[in-house]
Amino acid sequence: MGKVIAIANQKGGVGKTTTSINLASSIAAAEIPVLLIDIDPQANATSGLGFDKSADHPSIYEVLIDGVDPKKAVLNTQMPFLDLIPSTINLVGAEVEMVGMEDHHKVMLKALTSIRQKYSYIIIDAPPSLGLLTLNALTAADSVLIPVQCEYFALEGLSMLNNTIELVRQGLNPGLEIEGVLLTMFDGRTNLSRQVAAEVRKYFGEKVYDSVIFRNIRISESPSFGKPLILYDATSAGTENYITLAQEVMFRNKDK
Amino acid sequence: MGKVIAIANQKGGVGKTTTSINLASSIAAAEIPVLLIDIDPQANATSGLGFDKSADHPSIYEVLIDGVDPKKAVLNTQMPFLDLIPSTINLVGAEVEMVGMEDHHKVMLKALTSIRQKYSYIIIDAPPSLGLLTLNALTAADSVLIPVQCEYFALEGLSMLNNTIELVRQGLNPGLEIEGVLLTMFDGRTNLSRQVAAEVRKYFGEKVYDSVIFRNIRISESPSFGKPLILYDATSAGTENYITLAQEVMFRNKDK
Ligand SMILES: Nc1ncnc2c1ncn2[C@@H]1O[C@H](COP(=O)(O)OP(=O)(O)OP(=O)(O)O)[C@@H](O)[C@H]1O
Ligand SMILES: Nc1ncnc2c1ncn2[C@@H]1O[C@H](COP(=O)(O)OP(=O)(O)OP(=O)(O)O)[C@@H](O)[C@H]1O
Ligand SMILES: [Mg+2]
Ligand SMILES: [Mg+2]
Repeated sequence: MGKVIAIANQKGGVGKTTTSINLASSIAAAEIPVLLIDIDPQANATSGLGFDKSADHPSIYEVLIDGVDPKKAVLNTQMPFLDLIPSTINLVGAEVEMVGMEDHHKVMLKALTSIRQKYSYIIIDAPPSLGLLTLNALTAADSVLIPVQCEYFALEGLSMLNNTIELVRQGLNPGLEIEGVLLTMFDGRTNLSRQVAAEVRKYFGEKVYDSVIFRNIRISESPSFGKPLILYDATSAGTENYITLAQEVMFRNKDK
Repeated sequence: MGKVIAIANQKGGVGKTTTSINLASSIAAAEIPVLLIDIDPQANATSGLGFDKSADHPSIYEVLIDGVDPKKAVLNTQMPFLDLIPSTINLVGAEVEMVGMEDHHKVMLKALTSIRQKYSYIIIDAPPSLGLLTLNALTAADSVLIPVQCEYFALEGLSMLNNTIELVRQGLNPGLEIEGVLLTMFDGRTNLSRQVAAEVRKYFGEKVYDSVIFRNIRISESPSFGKPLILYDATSAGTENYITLAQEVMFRNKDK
């Protein structure tokens, strides 16, 4: 039974896409089948895995708006156990189109029913907003993984995100849990990183992963080669950070 | 006659708020009156200048949705020539509320008419999306300043942003120009920064500022003290970067 994890945070540039790609690929490296779904109109997860976002292939847009079977939108990636449902630029207009649909918060939830069984994990990369696309991801998800950049503005935005998760839990998706909180772009040389990390651990306690993703130039280089980090530079400290995270995520889910 | 400049880029975390705060404060330091308007529901520009985003004071939300006179929403900041119209969390719902309004793309344009004369520059900090709030900023603006983080995903998003600017120019705001393109978080030690900078200059040519904002920890520390960089650390290289930018922006506008 596939576990659906939304990777969400309305603060921009905190490492949602980077975590989506590298967590999904690190789990797939353990030969566990993973589906990555890109619901950001920017389509960064799509291009970060080497796909062209304007391709003719059906995308998450056709799945959500035209009711296309999600299996038809699945792409096989360079990694055997990692599949992708890509995004396209058409998604920019999707939120306005979805508002008029029946149960417009549950469009993604319904779309995933036929595909959930095929994967052990389904990871959804969300855009930097709390609009209808992100709400659909939170409604379809079993849990949400929150990347938090170790900087001040990212810390500030957590209460807003927590409120939204609480609202979704009270209405649309009572089972929604916080999968975990991930510290990203941590720079051990700065007080700011350590202060933010301490605040986040105070606020979220055990939910914060022991695994921390350090700032690392190889991480930001890999998308320009269309490859997850594990394929771009298997020896990088960044690869190790994400493998450790994948192990921790899988460990937390081993009895479920 | 106040020049209205929108600071926009749908890519998250590229330095929109940091540029809004520090460009506005650098111009104000030259004793030129500047108004900063925060239209991001995250309200980072508001807290970055030391204001509480949940305060009882009228915000841009009341100006856009309730038609409150923008002069009533103006706050004086620690700098004599810098005023702020703050954001609040209520703005999260504003896009849905505005869709039903008449001329919903021109709400901001109409709201600014009574206040434009009071300032030499009006700077609008936009959220990381191309939704109705950003479209309102682009419709009300004379020009748009585009911060581009020197990383791959930020580079990728430029064509999408350029298309949107072109659409706004064809319909809602024929006079909209690109004020300039600013390279942010440049790290001279990495090839990636240099490659992205070269691509951006190829794509935008003269529009790219000579001034570059280097990655600098003091820049990311200053918002946690609620101060623009020029007040937090006047000797920082980051302060110098933004002063140089302010001079270049003012030089480009001296005959207008
Ligand atoms: N640990 C890291 N070290 C260095 N750079 C990183 C790291 N994590 C992410 N980056 C880079 O930081 C930028 C922002 O990351 P990313 O795009 O994944 O964030 P995001 O939250 O998905 O952004 P958006 O809000 O636009 O969706 C990217 O250029 C990425 O390559
Ligand atoms: N030149 C710089 N050097 C170091 N850190 C920077 C620099 N510019 C911005 N930052 C930091 O990077 C993060 C992202 O910047 P900022 O929040 O200004 O981007 P944004 O585009 O406004 O983000 P959003 O898309 O969420 O609105 C912030 O934590 C900020 O402090
Ligand atoms: Mg992303
Ligand atoms: Mg911002």
